[in-house]
Amino acid sequence: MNRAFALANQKGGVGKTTTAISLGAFLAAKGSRVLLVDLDPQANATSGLGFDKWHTRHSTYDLLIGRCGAAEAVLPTNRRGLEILPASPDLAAAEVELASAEDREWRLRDGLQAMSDSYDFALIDCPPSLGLLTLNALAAASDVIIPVQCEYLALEGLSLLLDTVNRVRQGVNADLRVFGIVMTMFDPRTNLSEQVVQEVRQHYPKTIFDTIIPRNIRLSEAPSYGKSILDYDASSRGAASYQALAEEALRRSTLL
Amino acid sequence: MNRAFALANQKGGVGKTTTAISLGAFLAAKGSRVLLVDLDPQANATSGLGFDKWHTRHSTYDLLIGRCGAAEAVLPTNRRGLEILPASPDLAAAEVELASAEDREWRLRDGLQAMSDSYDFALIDCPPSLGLLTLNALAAASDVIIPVQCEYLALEGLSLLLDTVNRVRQGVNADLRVFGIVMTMFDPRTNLSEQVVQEVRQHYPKTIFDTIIPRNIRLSEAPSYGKSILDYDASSRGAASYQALAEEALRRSTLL
Ligand SMILES: Nc1ncnc2c1ncn2[C@@H]1O[C@H](COP(=O)(O)OP(=O)(O)OP(=O)(O)O)[C@@H](O)[C@H]1O
Ligand SMILES: Nc1ncnc2c1ncn2[C@@H]1O[C@H](COP(=O)(O)OP(=O)(O)OP(=O)(O)O)[C@@H](O)[C@H]1O
Ligand SMILES: [Mg+2]
Ligand SMILES: [Mg+2]
Repeated sequence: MNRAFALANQKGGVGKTTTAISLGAFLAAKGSRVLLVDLDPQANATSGLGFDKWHTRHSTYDLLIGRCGAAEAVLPTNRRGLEILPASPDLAAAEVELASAEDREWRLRDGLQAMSDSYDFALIDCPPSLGLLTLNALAAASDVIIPVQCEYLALEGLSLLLDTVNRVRQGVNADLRVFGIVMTMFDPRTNLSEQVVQEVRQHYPKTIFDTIIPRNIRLSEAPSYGKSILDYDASSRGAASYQALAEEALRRSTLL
Repeated sequence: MNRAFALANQKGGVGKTTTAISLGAFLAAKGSRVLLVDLDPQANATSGLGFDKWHTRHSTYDLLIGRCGAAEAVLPTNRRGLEILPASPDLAAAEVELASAEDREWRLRDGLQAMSDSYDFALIDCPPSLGLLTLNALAAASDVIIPVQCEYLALEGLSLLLDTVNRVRQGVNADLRVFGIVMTMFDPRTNLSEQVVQEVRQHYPKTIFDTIIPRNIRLSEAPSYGKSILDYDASSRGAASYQALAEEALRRSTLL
């Protein structure tokens, strides 16, 4: 595995799932072997690619509690090069069930270990919280990608998240890096979007991606067809922006 | 207390905080005494009304761990009739700290008991998860208001949330009712919004509010000024829709 990216932000609705699916599709289209790991009990990445979260053979829940290996849970998608480790709703029980396990933060890392030669990239979609599921993702990942909505309320939580990443680096994963902050749902009709981008660019100039994702209706329509934006509407502004992000991510991953 | 509403939905970014602040402001403007309870470690309701979440005297965290009573934590806002029980970032630690306490789900209910004669309504803003903090809100509340974004991914989690409400009703709070589902961020430029509204109206015809909240930039700008939409831009479509929602909620609360 070249890199394993955790898509994390405890603020809800900022584009974690949309970025995980879209980036995964474009990295696969450029020839990389990509594994999408759905670690959110809402299972939006799973259903967003057309899978039925209530009837998966195995899921990330089974992997975390040790009922199966990763290879048994992985499913191919319609996009060559992109596979998914689906979530199921019982993942919500994992936080409570693992709470007293010695190795509770390492379950995902250990589970993915066997797959590391099969993929170039992993993208781990996290729930909107900093609980045990997100900690598992941060312990398993090499890098964190932080989607930040171009809204005032989304700015608030950024420093808390970066503190958490630092704590994880000092604790369970010394190699964890912040790979980039991607600004999402940019709306040119309001000054607020531009102000939020300027604010983040000022505080985190080296971390923020140059690529900014615009608010684009086609991105919110794609999951209802069970497709990534690349397969739903490759000509949309949403698709163009995620293609640019994939190219920027590939450049960064060879530089860092 | 006439009613205590929990604003709950584990899907992130659907408008829980915006609805709690906006509804609170309009209910206060119509003469009700309203307490806004911020139960989210992100403390967006606290900062959205202009308070500094890092320097609150007391917070909902102190209330939950028994360090103070509710009366000591409550702060007045600029809007007469609206007061707030602020959150602070250390609220994130409450889930772990209370995990082994006997009465862990009742902490908020017990803490608010003393205030029940001082207010007509309470609005409890929940984090985007179904963990201990949201359970505390559901145990303390008489009713649940569920904001649902007019987006495909937001539909997915609705049945899971309603299952959770049923379980809470059978467990810690037999009186808990679903007061209403409010559709948020309706965007007339896309068929998707209308499809989602139809879908919810078909499955939950008696629960869905008639009032639909449109996507309106002024709503996303208001928190950066520390004001509710009523005080930021009373003439906006966002303000008009939340005024209508407050009126509909008052009608329902006398009927149910
Ligand atoms: N750039 C965009 N333009 C328009 N809509 C978008 C965009 N990105 C995401 N969306 C839509 O906004 C909503 C929130 O996005 P998404 O679900 O990806 O966020 P999330 O951070 O994964 O949410 P959660 O915190 O619940 O996991 C979804 O309905 C999605 O389809
Ligand atoms: N009707 C609306 N029109 C436009 N923007 C809105 C609307 N309602 C909310 N917003 C904005 O969308 C974002 C998400 O809303 P909000 O923070 O209220 O959701 P939430 O459900 O409380 O999120 P979380 O799950 O993180 O607690 C915020 O930036 C808010 O300002
Ligand atoms: Mg998501
Ligand atoms: Mg909120």
